[in-house]
Amino acid sequence: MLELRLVQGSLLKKVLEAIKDLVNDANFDCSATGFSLQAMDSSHVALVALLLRNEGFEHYRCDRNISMGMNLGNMNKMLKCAGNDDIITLKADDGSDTVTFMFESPNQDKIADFEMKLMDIDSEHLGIPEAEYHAIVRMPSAEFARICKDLSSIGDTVVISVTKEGVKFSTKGDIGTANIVCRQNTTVDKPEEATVIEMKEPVSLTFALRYMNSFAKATPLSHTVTISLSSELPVVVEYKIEDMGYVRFYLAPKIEE
Amino acid sequence: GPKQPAITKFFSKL
Repeated sequence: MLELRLVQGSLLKKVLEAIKDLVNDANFDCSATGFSLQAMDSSHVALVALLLRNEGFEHYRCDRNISMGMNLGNMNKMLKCAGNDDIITLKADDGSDTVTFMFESPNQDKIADFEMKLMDIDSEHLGIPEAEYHAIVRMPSAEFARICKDLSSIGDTVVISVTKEGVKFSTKGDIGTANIVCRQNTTVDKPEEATVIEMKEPVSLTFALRYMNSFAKATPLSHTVTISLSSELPVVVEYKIEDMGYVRFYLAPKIEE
Repeated sequence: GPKQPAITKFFSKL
């Protein structure tokens, strides 16, 4: 028996909006500690890892570990029927081939349940090793989204370089080149507006902008984004979900032959 | 230009 009641149902709606274009089908894994997902995009270049910890739910019951295969497009269709202020409850019986999403309006005057068919998904789970990152950049998520969108109108790839001067996002295309440098800036009114750069070593990596723009769909989940870089390792683009967990995107760098 | 490797080149299957 599985029953997860999320008072801030809009969080789940935002999570689906963030990942549905990157991943078609995925297994949601539910255990006593939380609700999680790990999935690769169809071309196996990027990986998304989601964690929603049990303590973030108002009610969390998961009698035994269960993996539920869902088509994220279909799941998104169902979650779009929930209001932004609705409480969302996920329910599944042991051995059932369906999951039920229950939506309750804040004043309990409307209760809806949507039952969705589960699917068998043969997915590979990857082991993500602990890594020491050469540079970690924390910046406003909206700023990062803006940079990726702007650069993708010029080129297809972004070079992200961290030096003691700051973090530089560069691209080039047929019409010309673009460079955007963000310096560390902690003298801001609110902590979420800060740009903080922790650098152990300078690092410079090249990534496909198409994926970065896809990751930026998680912007509504968090005011800040954390970008962790090490040479010859996938970048980690992390959006923390307040009091609950995170959505992390991993993207393999492009490598010179 | 640079080549795009798969993420599985960096992370091993469990």
